[in-house]
This record gives sequence, C-alpha cells and structure tokens, in this order.
Amino acid sequence: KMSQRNITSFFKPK
Amino acid sequence: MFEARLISATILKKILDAIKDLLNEGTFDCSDSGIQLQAMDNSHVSLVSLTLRSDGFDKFRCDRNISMGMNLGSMAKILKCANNDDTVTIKAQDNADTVTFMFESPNHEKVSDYEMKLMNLDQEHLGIPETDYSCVVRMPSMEFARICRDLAQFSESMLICCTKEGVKFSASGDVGSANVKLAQTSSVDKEEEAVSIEMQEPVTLTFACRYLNAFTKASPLSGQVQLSMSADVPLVVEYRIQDLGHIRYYLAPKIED
Repeated sequence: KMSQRNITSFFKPK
Repeated sequence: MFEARLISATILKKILDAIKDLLNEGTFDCSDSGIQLQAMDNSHVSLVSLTLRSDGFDKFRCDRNISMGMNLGSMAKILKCANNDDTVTIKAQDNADTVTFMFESPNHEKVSDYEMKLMNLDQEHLGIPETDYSCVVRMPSMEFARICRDLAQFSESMLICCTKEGVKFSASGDVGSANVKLAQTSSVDKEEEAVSIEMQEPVTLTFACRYLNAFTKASPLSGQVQLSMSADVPLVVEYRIQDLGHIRYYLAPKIED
C-alpha cells in the first residue's frame, strides 16, 4: 500500500 | 500603476486552462521583472509555479510591486469573452481592489473591458530548494499526456522508472498491468519529437495519476515537457512558454507505508 506525501513535507514556508 | 499587454489572448487562455483544474484561486505577484504565481492545490500534494517575464510582454509597466488575488473561475469566465486573436491588456491601479482585462480586436474596432474584484488570499510561499536531479527527461508534451491518460485507466498511481536505456511508465490494477517504454531518440525530423534523457543515477518513483493528468492540461503551451526526478523528492514537470516564461508543477511522490 502506497501513501501520498504532502508537498509541505518537502518544501517549507519562506 | 500596473499594465501588461499580450498580443494574443490565446496564450493567457492556455495558461489559465493549465492551472484552473488544480487551483480555485491564486495570487499573481507583479513586479518589474514580470508576473509570478505560486500556489498549492487544495490537498497540498502539488505546487504550481508560474513565471511570466516582463520582456515577454508586448508592453509591461509595474511602478510598484502588487499582489493580485484572483478567483480563477471568474478569470476563466472573463477570458472566455476574448477572441483568440484579440490583444489582451491587464490593468490595475496601485492598491486597487479590482483588476481590468481589456480585449481589443485586431482591427481595433471592438474594445471590451471587464473589471474583476480582487481577493485577499492567505498566501504562503514555499521555498523550493535548488536540486541536482538524478534524471531529466525531455519528451513531446502530447506523448506524455497520452501516456498519463492511458495508464490512469489501470491504476490511480503510476511508476516512472528512468535508466540510461530509457524511461518506463507502468501502472497495474484489477484489470491488469500496463507498461510504456520510451527510448531516447537517435535522430528526429523535428526537435519537438525528440525524447532525451540525462541520467546521473537511475530513479524509480510512484506518483498519483490524477495530478499528472491535471499537469498535462499545460500541453498546448509547449511541444515538449521536461520531467526532473530524484529519489524521495518531488517530481518537477516543466512546460516552457516560448519567449515568455514557464509553468512548473511539483508533485510529492507516493511512498510505501
């Protein structure tokens, strides 16, 4: 089973 | 005062088509270098980054930096009112709460303007780190769109596997499995038809078909698409907009639980 990561777990707010 | 003019409304229609399925609204940040938009989709899985350089416009004036929050559904309604060969001018006063879209027919005999209310959006800009990607694939944008559409029938996820031999797209589900392999082209008549691969290390990643299919709405903007991949980081799907800028989509990979 694959789970979807969020983009915010890679790119942080400036 | 902000004013930006494009000779053809087509390009703006295509840009909007490329983002409106993913985003309900977006903030257009305008400065003297051009227009930028960065926004996540509602579920925060992907990020859209649009750059339009000021030198790509027929006319561009931006006295003070302004951020214009727009409802993209409303913008789409307005752009529907433009003919493809109309000139489009986007205008706003400093600190204004509205933006005006003006359309002019090629013979200047019909001029229409549409004023739209701006929105105050909570905008959170994400920092995108500079990355040396393990694999960069360039391929015809229509081919990529076709593969995404075809494979989405088999599964909600798609595996992209890139080696120096080529790039393989795979999906498997209840119906069965599908594999599409593309080799690097040796010679092509047109540059747009080429498939090229720059590989430092082989990469295999899994992505949601739904988002990839949404990104392919940008295909009319460019003959080629570029896919940049490294293990465990978001995929970048880039469409260049000739003489004007680019649109990049970042998609977080799926991982094994």
